[in-house]
Amino acid sequence: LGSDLTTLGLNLNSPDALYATFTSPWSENNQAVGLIEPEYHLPSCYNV
Amino acid sequence: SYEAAEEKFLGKEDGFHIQQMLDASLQYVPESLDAERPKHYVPRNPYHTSSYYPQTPPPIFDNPALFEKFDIDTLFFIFYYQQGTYQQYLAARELKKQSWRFHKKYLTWFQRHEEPKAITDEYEQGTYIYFDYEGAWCQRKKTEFRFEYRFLE
Amino acid sequence: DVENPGLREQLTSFFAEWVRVYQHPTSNEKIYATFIMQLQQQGVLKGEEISSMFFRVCTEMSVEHYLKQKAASHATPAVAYQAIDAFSKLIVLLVKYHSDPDGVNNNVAKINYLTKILSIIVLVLAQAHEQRRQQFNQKPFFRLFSSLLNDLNSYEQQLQPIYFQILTALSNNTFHTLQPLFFPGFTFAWLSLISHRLFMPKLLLAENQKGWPAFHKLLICLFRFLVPFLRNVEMRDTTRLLYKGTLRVLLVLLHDFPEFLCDYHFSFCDVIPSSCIQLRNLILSAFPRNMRLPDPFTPNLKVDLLPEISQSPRVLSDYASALIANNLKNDIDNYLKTRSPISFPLDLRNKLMIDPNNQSEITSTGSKYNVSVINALVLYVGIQAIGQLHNKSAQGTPPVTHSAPMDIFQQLLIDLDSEGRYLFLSAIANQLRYPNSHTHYFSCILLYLFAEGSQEVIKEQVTRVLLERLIVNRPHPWGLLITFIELIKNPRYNFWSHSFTRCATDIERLFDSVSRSI
Repeated sequence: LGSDLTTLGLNLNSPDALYATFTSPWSENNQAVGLIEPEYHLPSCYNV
Repeated sequence: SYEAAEEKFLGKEDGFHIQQMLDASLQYVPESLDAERPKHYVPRNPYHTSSYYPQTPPPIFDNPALFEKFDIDTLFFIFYYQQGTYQQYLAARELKKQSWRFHKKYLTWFQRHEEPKAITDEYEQGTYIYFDYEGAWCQRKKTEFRFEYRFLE
Repeated sequence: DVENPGLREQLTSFFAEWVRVYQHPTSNEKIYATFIMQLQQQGVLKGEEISSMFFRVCTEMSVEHYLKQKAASHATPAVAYQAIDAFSKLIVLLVKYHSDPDGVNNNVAKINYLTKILSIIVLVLAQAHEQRRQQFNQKPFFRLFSSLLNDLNSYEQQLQPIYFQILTALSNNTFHTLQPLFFPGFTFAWLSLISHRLFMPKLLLAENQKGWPAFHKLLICLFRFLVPFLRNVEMRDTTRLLYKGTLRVLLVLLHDFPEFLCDYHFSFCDVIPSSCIQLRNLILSAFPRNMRLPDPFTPNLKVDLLPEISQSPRVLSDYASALIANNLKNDIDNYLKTRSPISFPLDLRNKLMIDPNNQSEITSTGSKYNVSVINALVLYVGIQAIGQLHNKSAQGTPPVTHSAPMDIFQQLLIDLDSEGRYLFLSAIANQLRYPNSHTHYFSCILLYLFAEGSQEVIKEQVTRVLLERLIVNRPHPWGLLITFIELIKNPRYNFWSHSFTRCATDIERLFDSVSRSI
């Protein structure tokens, strides 16, 4: 019968993309946003 | 080839070997910590200070809202002394919000002191404030300065 | 002579020096560039042999450093990974500064250079995997690729012209080579890497979906590896963990990239064992984000009046290739065009079976039928039939029924045994997805086959194929729901009069509960 897929630690109702905070297929809780920094880019000229 | 490998795998002896390797690898399943962004500098033997001296920036410094509260000097300090970090990115973003513009040739930030005297497609010219990060670590006024847009980050 | 110990020692000292440079708190790009210049001047990066040896030494040294640090248990991951992180940074900087010696095309030179370094890392991993067997530790290699993804991402702007090629080099060369079937001891690391937030999304978000084929190939590798484990219902801890990890990755794809699952549904369902009903439903439930699905429970929902119902879904899978063998595709084309020779549908059954002498294939597929040929036949004939219907629709809508495609479908139902019929009906049910012309056509076909089924067992099997997909945990594809609702509600099918709906109390209870929930 499969399993209840809402218990895999992903917020399936999230309005935002899940991939940005997806830390690992093995993690029971992929919403630990604190673990990873959000996506950002530093222009090379900021390297002073 | 793929088919040959699959043939081998689905054959009994290799299926068993693969199951064994898979079971054995369970002890080394990567965790989130293993995928963290590489730490550029990690003290090999950190000096054990009191716990109230944080060893890494507290998570609050990842919060963009905090940067709105910093004064301009702090933003410049983070920008020039926390290079390559998310904090530098947040400081630059806040500086831009406060109408500072990064000059790619002089590697510093400029702000209009008054409405420019001339604005063309290539540049604008007038009196600006800029941040002197190499000299006296202060803001200086520059008159008759031409900010060429090709140098605008 | 790259094996001589003196050289190895010297290369080791260069790498150790680099780790110190990387580690130093005041190091910056200028210092990095100076160090790389020195490496260049020492000739370490010049010769093909010596530079390959250098990267091999860096890989082995950084992995060894990790293993030693971990053995000395006090080491934190950050400390244990220092040499690996340093190596990752060195690779990215070398690629960034690399230029074509002939000055022709620096971008191509950079990609070739990175591909070479990656292949050396793969060779070191392969040797460790082969030699250490159950003691092989996937973590240092995982960290090396994960740090590479992080460092490459930090230089994305400077590497922009070739960034997509870097991702496809990682995908097609490195990760495809390191797939679980070839390196089972690296499986968990591999799935973490291909679903990494700095890899999978970047590949799938590349403009014009140009990264989709590469990721599709990796996902097929995963499913093909899982097949033997998933076919047995009971799972061991490892397989269960691997399966849950797969579900998580698919849920991220379903949530963020549903169109990717929509367009490749055929090849994914072609590989997934028919026992993995929820896994297959997950893929078949995907629908384009710009589409609003009408509530299947809407009373008197007129499916055939939905605007999307006449639109053909995009199928990126190469669904016809399985029909090329034995000239089957040409025979089908010929019959669909001329409805002759009349013997064609009668001979079809044998063409769907695996050669009885090929026992190993029968063992590996777990069936005497060639499931891929059945899946391809159903979709191919269906698509041709939809095309014929659209062409003829100008002259009034001929019934779906008396047509060459229907000859094929009905003859198969008569000729196949229960296993064959189940696989055939499953292939049809795999097309019941979001509102589109395939869903509509195959839903009509399934209901028609139910109504016209000469034997009770056919009706039972049509019902079973639908029901087993409904009683599993969500998600359920929209097309599946509207087909089953139609079956049990429309008096034309006289569903409840069939004895099999009451063949056992728990079955009767099941039907009651499903029909109530529906």
